[in-house]
Amino acid sequence: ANRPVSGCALIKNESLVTVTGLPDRPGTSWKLFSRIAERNATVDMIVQNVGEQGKADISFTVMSKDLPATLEAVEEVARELGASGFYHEDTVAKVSVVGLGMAQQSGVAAKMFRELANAGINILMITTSEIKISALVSRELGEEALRVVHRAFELDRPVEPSVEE
Amino acid sequence: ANRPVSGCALIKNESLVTVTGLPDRPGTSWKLFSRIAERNATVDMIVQNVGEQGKADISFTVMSKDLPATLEAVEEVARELGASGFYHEDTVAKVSVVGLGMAQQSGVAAKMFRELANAGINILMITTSEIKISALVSRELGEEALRVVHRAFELDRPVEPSVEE
Ligand SMILES: C[C@@H](O)[C@H](N)C(=O)O
Ligand SMILES: C[C@@H](O)[C@H](N)C(=O)O
Repeated sequence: ANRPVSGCALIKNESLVTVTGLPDRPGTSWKLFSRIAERNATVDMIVQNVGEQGKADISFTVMSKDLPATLEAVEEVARELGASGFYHEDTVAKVSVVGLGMAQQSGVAAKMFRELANAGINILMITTSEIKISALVSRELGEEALRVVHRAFELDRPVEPSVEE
Repeated sequence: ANRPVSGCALIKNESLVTVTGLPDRPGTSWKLFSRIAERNATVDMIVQNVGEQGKADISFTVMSKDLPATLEAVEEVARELGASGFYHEDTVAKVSVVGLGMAQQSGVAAKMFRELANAGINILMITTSEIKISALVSRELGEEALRVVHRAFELDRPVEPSVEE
């Protein structure tokens, strides 16, 4: 059967960094991520929503082990660009569903979000591509989030549920 | 050679919808996307950054042809949930790079953002997955954005550069 979702996964060893009030002009993202790349920190999710009044917030996740180096880079860039501030959240987990047949993504997304809502799990951040939907939730709810999503999409075996510690 | 980026693409027939000040509690995302799915609108990118003071903004793109039905759904949900408001932007384009070897994504992201910055192209929204980085730019800069990214990653032929009108 051409199930829209072929697997799901949970990543628990990431930290979330948010930089607020960045100048919304060309060069900002380059400066931020090149400085982080120079310190060999591996960035996973990057999320920027549309800015307002010339300012934008950018959030991203890194491996928790790379957090100290990342925060040094972020502090420099936030100061140089005059950002409002930055903060990090260490107890997050990313739950994702993947599937090549997700063309009608709004149906799949709605279903995933329904399961998290019914389990009382708040979604902290969302990012998608054509074949994947990822939601950031608080870490202690990660296993529960994976369980309800796994059950909803009737997946007997998740795609290597990389529950990285 | 194991190039981190194997292709890039441009999508020009999307509209961006942003809903601001949504209640940041379980059920909000479900309500929004299930209502949109009921109207058979195809959602592409979904972006939510972390909220503040119990409110969060959610942006997403839909095919421009699905915009009227989408805005009806959004208006209902924004009213029912007491969102601050919503707006849409019709002249956007999504430029993406794809590559299985993107594990060190911060280096690839920094390079893509550098090219857009050097061309004076502002990034309106960012979303990523393990194998894809997408940036929303204003539509009249879409072709230029594709060109500079394509050149930077030395791609002789983009992956079906689906420049959909
Ligand atoms: C906020 C940031 O993305 C900025 N708009 C840039 O282009 O770099
Ligand atoms: C803002 C929205 O994502 C909300 N946190 C939810 O879980 O649905």
